[in-house]
Amino acid sequence: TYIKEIIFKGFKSFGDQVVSVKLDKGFTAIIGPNGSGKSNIIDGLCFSLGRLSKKTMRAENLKDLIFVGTKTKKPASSAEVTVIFDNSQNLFPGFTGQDLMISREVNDKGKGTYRLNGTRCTREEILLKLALANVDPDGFNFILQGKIVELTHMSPEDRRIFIEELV
Amino acid sequence: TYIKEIIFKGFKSFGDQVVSVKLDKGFTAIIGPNGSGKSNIIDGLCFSLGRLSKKTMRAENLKDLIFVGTKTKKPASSAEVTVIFDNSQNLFPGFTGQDLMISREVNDKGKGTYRLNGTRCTREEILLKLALANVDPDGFNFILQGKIVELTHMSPEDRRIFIEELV
Amino acid sequence: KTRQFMRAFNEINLHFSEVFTKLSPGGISKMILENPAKPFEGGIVIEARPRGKKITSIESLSGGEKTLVALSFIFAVEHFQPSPFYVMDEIDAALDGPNVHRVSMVIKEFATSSQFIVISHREENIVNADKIYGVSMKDSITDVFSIKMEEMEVAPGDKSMEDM
Amino acid sequence: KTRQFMRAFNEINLHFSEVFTKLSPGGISKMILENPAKPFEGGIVIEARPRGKKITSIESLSGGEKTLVALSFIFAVEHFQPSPFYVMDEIDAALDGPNVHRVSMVIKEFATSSQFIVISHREENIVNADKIYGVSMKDSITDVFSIKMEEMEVAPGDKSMEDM
Ligand SMILES: Nc1ncnc2c1ncn2[C@@H]1O[C@H](COP(=O)(O)OP(=O)(O)OP(=O)(O)O)[C@@H](O)[C@H]1O
Ligand SMILES: Nc1ncnc2c1ncn2[C@@H]1O[C@H](COP(=O)(O)OP(=O)(O)OP(=O)(O)O)[C@@H](O)[C@H]1O
Ligand SMILES: [Mg+2]
Ligand SMILES: [Mg+2]
Repeated sequence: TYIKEIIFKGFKSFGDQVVSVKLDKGFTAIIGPNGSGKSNIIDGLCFSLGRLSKKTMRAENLKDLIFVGTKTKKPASSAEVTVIFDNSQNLFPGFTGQDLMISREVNDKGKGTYRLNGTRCTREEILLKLALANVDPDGFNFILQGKIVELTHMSPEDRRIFIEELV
Repeated sequence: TYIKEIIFKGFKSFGDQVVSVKLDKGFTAIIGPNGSGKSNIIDGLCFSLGRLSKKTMRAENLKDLIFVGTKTKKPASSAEVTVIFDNSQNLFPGFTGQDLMISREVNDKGKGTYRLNGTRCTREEILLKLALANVDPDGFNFILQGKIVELTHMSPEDRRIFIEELV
Repeated sequence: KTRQFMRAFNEINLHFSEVFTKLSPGGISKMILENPAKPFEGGIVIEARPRGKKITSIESLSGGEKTLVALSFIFAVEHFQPSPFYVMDEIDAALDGPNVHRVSMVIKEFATSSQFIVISHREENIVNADKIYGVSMKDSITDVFSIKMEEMEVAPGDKSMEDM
Repeated sequence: KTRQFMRAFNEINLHFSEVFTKLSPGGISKMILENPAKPFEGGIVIEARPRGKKITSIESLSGGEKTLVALSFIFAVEHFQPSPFYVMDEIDAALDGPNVHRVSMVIKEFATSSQFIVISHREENIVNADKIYGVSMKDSITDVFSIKMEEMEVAPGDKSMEDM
């Protein structure tokens, strides 16, 4: 599988509108000036896949992920990110013939919702589906900004445990 | 005052020989490939000014600062770094007419020595001289590799304490 | 269970050395079990030696060298148990030009089997991408748009991006 | 004592805003006392707002924006109580081209009163230096040598350095 599309609404700097980022297999580069929103795309991806650690998404509370508005635009009342995984290989049985759509929303009361192809579900159900694809929202396949050098500072125990958990 | 010269002998990647880096006032850039020794120059400067934290010089023990040798060269038996401060403004009375030369050496037994213009002295005496120039080996005027973003993560208390200590 | 672990360890170790030598030509690296007889009672230590240098602790390697070691480890694990996608946010920040290029070539190689989403300011990396997305602030809101490789004349994040 | 602190705080605050606006044009930043009535019973919070954006916590700023805030703070303190020298090791790692240039110009400005020793891989920074030192491995030992600005055709740390 691969990520076909990430859709943002009201999330961080994406404004109170729908922004769609279509992706392909292979090597995609994301470029742009400082502060334009590149890492926010990644935060959105982590958020939608059920990442719990707000700190790693640079938010103190989940509500900080909601677009705060600009000089000319009002804040959003909720933040939602949807990730679409390709299912052409039927890696996700139960969704045969369609792609897997994972959605997560948080409103300004701090209340959160997960959806699987439009149907409300729990975070655990999301994680189960992701596990079929060997995807983990806290996985090592996410190297966040500033974190690459830290990998060499892993303790020997943690490194062994990491490999243990792979098998 | 300003740093006129930094002299390395047996220190980290500088080999068991004397390497001199002459500096001028103003804006000096140091460039080169990864792993060539740029940050080691800074480690040497910190070392000679009496920095105690080995971790910030990427050494577990002081002995790790001694050149370990290469495929073709033997290790050094000690590491020494000398820093020469301009004294043309007589900022360091007691050294009138000459520059201030601070030297620090550590040998492979882990034994350390400080020298002021060739004469052995204590680390405290070095710090007193440096204080005349408002220089502190652990000061904020050293922004080490990877550390600039950390500055924004200072707690509000630490930031206030920092300004308190300036006055 | 130990046999499973050792099989994974040995295979990852093999790829770890392979990739490191690609990123740091003439360099040697390996993972070492602290307790080879009883692996689960010790950890895994990494040794890395760039060409011509003698082994120093991984701690005393430079920022760029540490980046190459970390990436070699990630790619080695990828070889053993691929993830469908990888996200790399400015992993080339500490690298000099030639190393950015080498890392980019390894990403390109692994991108034939996994999806790589790579944020970068470095031209030597971006030019190897199959697809480029530009991100900029429009009325202080993030705008995302496709960029054709031919439009990429200047180092990105530079003047060309500011004009957009 | 409080008066001394307030005088330092206000002066540094002034320079902090000045320098930040130089580095982030149209941006506004300030330091705020958590307890203005009793400064020593609270800390100092930083607020920074790039042009057009609304205040978000300093935590949610981007890597490049945080770098500019941190540098503004350092330069503001420099203004108030200069150190004879400053060491900056790859402070431009997270910056895009235009921001590297702005930071470099501010270094140049402050370098008239303090000595700046700056390690960098970024051409837009290095070209502003008064003096350039090249560092390379020769027989696996560090060699340091002077470089004339005219020799600097290619981005350093790039092909030109590898040929040396
Ligand atoms: N809830 C929010 N509402 C509006 N804007 C926000 C919100 N949270 C964060 N931002 C803005 O997003 C910007 C940071 O975006 P991001 O980290 O994605 O930048 P970036 O493109 O990765 O930059 P860099 O190249 O410096 O890493 C900041 O300017 C911040 O103010
Ligand atoms: N005691 C020692 N003896 C010999 N070599 C050493 C010693 N300690 C460290 N080194 C070597 O110094 C090198 C690191 O140098 P340094 O950190 O100065 O590189 P750098 O030029 O700053 O690189 P980068 O651009 O990646 O930050 C490493 O390859 C390390 O093996
Ligand atoms: Mg970023
Ligand atoms: Mg370095």
